[in-house]
Amino acid sequence: TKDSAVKDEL
Amino acid sequence: MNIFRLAGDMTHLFSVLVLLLKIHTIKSCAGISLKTQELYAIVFTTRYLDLFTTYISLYNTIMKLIFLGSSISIVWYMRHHKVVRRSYDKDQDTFRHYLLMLPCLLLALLINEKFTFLEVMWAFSLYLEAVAILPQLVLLQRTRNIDNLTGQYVLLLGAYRALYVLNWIYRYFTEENYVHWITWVSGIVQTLLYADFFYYYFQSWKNNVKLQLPA
Repeated sequence: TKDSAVKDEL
Repeated sequence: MNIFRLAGDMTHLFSVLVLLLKIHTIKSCAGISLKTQELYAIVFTTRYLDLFTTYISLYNTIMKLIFLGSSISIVWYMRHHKVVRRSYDKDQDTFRHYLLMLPCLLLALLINEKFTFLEVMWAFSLYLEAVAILPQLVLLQRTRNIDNLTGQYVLLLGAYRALYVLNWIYRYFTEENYVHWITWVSGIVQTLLYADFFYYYFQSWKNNVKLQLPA
């Protein structure tokens, strides 16, 4: 799904 | 990484450096809210639990370690350093910050990207970060004389948040599958909390007078 984008922000 | 994200991270880093400079060289934490600093230490501890599970980049790992280490050491200095702690405005810094944590936890249990421990903690850290500046803003309003470093610290933190909003807009239009509703909504709420401070900061800068917030 769209919501599972990687959390690459701090 | 786009320019807004990098500039946002750098202003965040500078805000921490300004605070450490004040604490280390002037040996003072006057005007700084320990309540806000404690909340930030909790925010980074709960958000960066993925240090152990997900590797993103060396940059990402180093920045996470810097924000974790600096937030925890600032709290330590304000509580325990024999000189620094004397400058802490304890009587003015009365915001009941732990009361912010329960609603954030409940919200995180209800609204998260996935109902797992890491995801709930991640959502909690975002909700808590959105309101973590409140004790600091209340303290600023109570402090008669806001020194330059404290003003710059809050300005840099606000700039970091505003740049992250620009970064999200940029990423939304340039990347496929880039959607983070929880981050966006809590981030925008957080940025709006700085609007009032920005207004008075630029007024004082424009008129070349010392920053003072209305009571």
